[in-house]
Amino acid sequence: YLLLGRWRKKHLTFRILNLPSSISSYKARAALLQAFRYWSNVAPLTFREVQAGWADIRLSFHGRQSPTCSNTFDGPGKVLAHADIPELGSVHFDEDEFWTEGTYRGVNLRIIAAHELGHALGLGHSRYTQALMAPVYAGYRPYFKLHPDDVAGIQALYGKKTPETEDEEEEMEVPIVSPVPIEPGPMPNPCSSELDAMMLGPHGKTYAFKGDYVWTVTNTGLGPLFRISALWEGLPGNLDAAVYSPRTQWIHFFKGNKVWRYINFRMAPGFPKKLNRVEPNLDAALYWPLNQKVFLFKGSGYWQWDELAQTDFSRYPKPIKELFTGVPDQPSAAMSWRDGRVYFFKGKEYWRLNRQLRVEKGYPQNIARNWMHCRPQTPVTNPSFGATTSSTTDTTLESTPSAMAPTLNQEHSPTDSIVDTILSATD
Amino acid sequence: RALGPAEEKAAVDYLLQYGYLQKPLEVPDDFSPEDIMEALRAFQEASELPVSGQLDEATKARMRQPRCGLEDPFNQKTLK
Repeated sequence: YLLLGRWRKKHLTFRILNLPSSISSYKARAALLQAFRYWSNVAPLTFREVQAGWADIRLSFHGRQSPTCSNTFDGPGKVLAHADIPELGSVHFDEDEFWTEGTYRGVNLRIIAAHELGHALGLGHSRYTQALMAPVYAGYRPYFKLHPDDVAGIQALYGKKTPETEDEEEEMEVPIVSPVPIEPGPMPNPCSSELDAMMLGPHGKTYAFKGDYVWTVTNTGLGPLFRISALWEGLPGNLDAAVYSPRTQWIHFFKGNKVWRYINFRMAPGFPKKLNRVEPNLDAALYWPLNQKVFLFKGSGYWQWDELAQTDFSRYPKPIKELFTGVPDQPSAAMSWRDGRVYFFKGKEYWRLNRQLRVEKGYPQNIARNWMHCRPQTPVTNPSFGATTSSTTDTTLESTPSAMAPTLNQEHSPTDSIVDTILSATD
Repeated sequence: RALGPAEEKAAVDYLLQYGYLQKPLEVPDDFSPEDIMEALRAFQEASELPVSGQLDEATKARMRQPRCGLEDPFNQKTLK
């Protein structure tokens, strides 16, 4: 690596002045935000977006003419982008390139942006042709990550990312989550709302979705309600269904005729996609560990989907009642849970199914009482959890860490630090 | 095959633009063949190409690859 300069501060602001026309602004923004994360994941740097006024780092697109840059571009190909070294902060992309994301065609905006941000942070070109900071674009790589030489260079400038600096950043850090100007819907009451979706997510955490909000459900109480988009950036509220597959580590969210895929809290490139082989406006989804398939539900029918194989849906939807004995049509949510059973939720009730996918005796039961800890003050035995608790109707945060406390992957990004806050609070 | 003047000029422009050749302050632009060979060798080595000092097809192809507009610090002489 080569060091060309450095910023005297580590908490930088950035502003996106314009975007290319060859890619949706949503995807372009996601690509640029991810480009920042590559660096903030490995060095004690934070980047906060500002929508107006001055910013330390300013990203823009121009072509052969530019009122502000003497270094004009040369049309498609050849020079793709350039950037000034610290502490100047301008990062320019050639607007005549075919900027793309999630495909081998064109020029990948996320990778080029990460390279140029390397310059804007003080790195020169690397001798390693496979390093991000190599001068020549090495093409789209779906599971791109920084080369050790890139990491060594940025850490030579700003040091390693250590727990102390992460703690320090927690106070300082404003996540790279651009202020979504959409006003959230009304905050739901977990005790009286019909659920949009339920999901047993990564690290064994149970998530309940309603409107624009999500909360975790634990044996000892409910987590705080958070806006869905604060956790899963780019995901809308009022979801139809949510399902996590331990087989692929993918989380799929469904709404209308679209599907979103996340890995933990990061959207997979190329998503959201259009739902075109199953019906839109699904009711629920679940992953069944016994055959490692995802089941999608709508009305009285279901689809069985193998995430890793080309599934022939021509014989679907099939009647739910044929396979899930005793459950209602049009469920509002469904999930396979940690106890090896399958749960269906509808209205204020839920059904528990055994391993033969048959509803067990004594069901349906009340969701608010048995899942959402919404019960009268007097202590009751809770058949679902087998414990006697006397919780209140408001969401009390327990201090007892859950055995399933998640160990988020080491690469913390600002969004993950939001998650840290949630998960530690919840636990 | 002898190089056309346009090809040679394009190559010299590339080597100049990306820091493999240094525009000398005191003498006019034309570079000695040794300067150009040394610059080509530095570029070929950094590009993991056979180091010949000649402007061969592989070197010209590499020069056509899309890239970043900043200079490369790979010619120790110009880097100094």
